[in-house]
Amino acid sequence: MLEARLEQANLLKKVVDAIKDLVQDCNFDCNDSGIALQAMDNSHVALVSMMLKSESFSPFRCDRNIALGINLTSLTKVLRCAANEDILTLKAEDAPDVVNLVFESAESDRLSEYDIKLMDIDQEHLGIPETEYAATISMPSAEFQKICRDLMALSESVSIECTKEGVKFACSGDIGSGSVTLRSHTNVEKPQLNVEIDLSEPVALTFSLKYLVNFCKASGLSEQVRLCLSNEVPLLVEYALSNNSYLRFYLAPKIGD
Amino acid sequence: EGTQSNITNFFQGG
Repeated sequence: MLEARLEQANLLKKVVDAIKDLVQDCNFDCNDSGIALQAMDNSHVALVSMMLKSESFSPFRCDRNIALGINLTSLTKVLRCAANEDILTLKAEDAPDVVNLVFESAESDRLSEYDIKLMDIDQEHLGIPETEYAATISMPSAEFQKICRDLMALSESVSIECTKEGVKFACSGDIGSGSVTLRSHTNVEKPQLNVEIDLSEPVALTFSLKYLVNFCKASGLSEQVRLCLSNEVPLLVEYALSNNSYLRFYLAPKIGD
Repeated sequence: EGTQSNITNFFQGG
């Protein structure tokens, strides 16, 4: 059986909120290392990969592998019933029909309990190769969100060009063009504002802004976001969570003219 | 602007 207790319901609320517009029905794959999710969007352009390690829960118990097929709209409805600071416990039997969610207030004696019916989801699981990326950029997640939103006002696509000079986000559309360039920057007092660029060779790729803006819904999960790029492979956008847990998005590039 | 590629062109099913 599965029993996984989260100190704050807020973490799961934010994760589900960040991915629910991209993917609808997902298997939450539970095993002794934690709870994982991998799902593509309907058009097969983007891939979501979430890992909540067992260390992110206390306690965590999962005796055998269980796939919980959950509709994210249903999960969102139930998670709305939890206060952000509630303790959240997920429970399921070994061959479950439902997943049980218990919300407990740490400050009062309230205990809420909900069951969500599970679905049989036949999802293609993709193997994501280990990649040595040519460029890795760590930057404030709010800054990345603003750049994507700003450029989307002008164009559907953004080119991300990384050289030793810095990283340039550029777009052009019907009304004109725009760009934002960032250089490496260290703020000793506020390290969450750092921009770090690690480059082994120059990279230039073009991506759909609609998807990037969607990924940025995860900005509330982490002060920093990591962008990993290599020519002609999908972009990795990673929001690191505590205990080596993460929420990753992969986006296929636009190719050719 | 380029043509949007598909994520399954890069990551293999299995």
